[in-house]
Amino acid sequence: EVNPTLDMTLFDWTDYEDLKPES
Amino acid sequence: PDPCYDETGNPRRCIPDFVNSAFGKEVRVSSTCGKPPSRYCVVAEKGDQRSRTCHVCDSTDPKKGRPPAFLTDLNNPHNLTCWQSESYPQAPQNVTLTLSLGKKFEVTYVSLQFCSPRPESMVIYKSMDYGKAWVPFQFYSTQCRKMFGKANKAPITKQNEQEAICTDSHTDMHPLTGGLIAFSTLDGRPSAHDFDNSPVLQDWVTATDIKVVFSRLHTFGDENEDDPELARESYYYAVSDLQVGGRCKCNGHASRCIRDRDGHLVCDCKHHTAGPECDRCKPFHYDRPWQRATAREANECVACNCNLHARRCRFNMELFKLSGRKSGGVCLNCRHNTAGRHCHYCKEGYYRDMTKPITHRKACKACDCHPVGAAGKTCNQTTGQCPCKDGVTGITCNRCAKGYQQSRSPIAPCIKIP
Repeated sequence: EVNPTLDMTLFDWTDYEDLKPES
Repeated sequence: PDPCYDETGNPRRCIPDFVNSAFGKEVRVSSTCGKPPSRYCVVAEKGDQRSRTCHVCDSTDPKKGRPPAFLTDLNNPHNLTCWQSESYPQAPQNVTLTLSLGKKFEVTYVSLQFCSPRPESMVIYKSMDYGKAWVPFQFYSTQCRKMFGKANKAPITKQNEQEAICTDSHTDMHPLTGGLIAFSTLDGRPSAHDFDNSPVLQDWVTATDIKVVFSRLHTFGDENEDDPELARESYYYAVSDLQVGGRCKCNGHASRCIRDRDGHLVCDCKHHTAGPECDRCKPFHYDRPWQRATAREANECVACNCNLHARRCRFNMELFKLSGRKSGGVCLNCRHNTAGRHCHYCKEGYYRDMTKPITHRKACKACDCHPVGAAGKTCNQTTGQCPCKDGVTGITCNRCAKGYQQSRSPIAPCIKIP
């Protein structure tokens, strides 16, 4: 069984703002 | 049928017709009689007796004018029309005839038919740059060494094929009228039989302009005797026909020359060539270097292979040599996300959709790698598989693999389920 698509909203972007894809 | 292609459509050498390229063209002359009206006398000989019949040259009278247009008009032997210089233009005063051919021609002969006695000395020059520089084609003189510093009838060898020689042939004063001077550009030149393979002779016969300089008159030596005026009125240059035989130069890639929009004479180029003399390849046909056509090989220009993804290309000699002299074209500005010499693969960030031919404008699809799940943006060129981070799966790396769950860290988006 494979998990569904990665949910971008679940990530904690606090330390990775520069990695965050443009919405 | 187009002479530049055979019956099966394959290219073959083609050349324009042989013509008298002087016919109907304007000749610029440095001297013409009749302005103001002047007397001239025609000498005739009967045995030892010499007689003179005198006439008037008058440029304002159509029946008495002898304009330069008569040099290149229809040459009817039953009604000869002659251009004529002013009388007694003796050295150092030369008389010149200059003819512009309008483009490059491969000249086979230059001939002059005289109404007066032939000159004692004259030179035929050619220009290859529309009259900026002149090079001698042939010298004529009864005294080659004295007049031009050249030996009479010097031999032409392979080493000096592009050199004008001097000859005393055709310089006899007789006949007093109707004499001919004909210069054959290839006559006596060793490589003439192998003209196709002789760039030296191909260059030698090329001309845009022809100039004839009459340097010295023949006289009977009576111009300083009892009646010098009458004698001098008998000495002038008069020519009924100037011919320049040759072919419009198209390097074997056109069968005719035509007028372009500006009225200039240009070759009607085939074999994917371009330029006034078909002397280069037309845009996008740079897969091999331009070459003149030969009897054996048309040497047509070949289009670059860009799989319909580029409109421009350039030639690279190194690649051409590496390919065994087959292909040297390099495509420029590959579109539709393609890359490479022939736009034959997908550029970074795209992969090949194998369901479509490479020539299809959608042959390359975006990798679309997941911004968090993928370790990079470049996918496998053939499968489209993005490089996934640990625990991530899917073509675009957008899911957690079995036994993994989504974390809150975008650096390690999938962690092993404890």
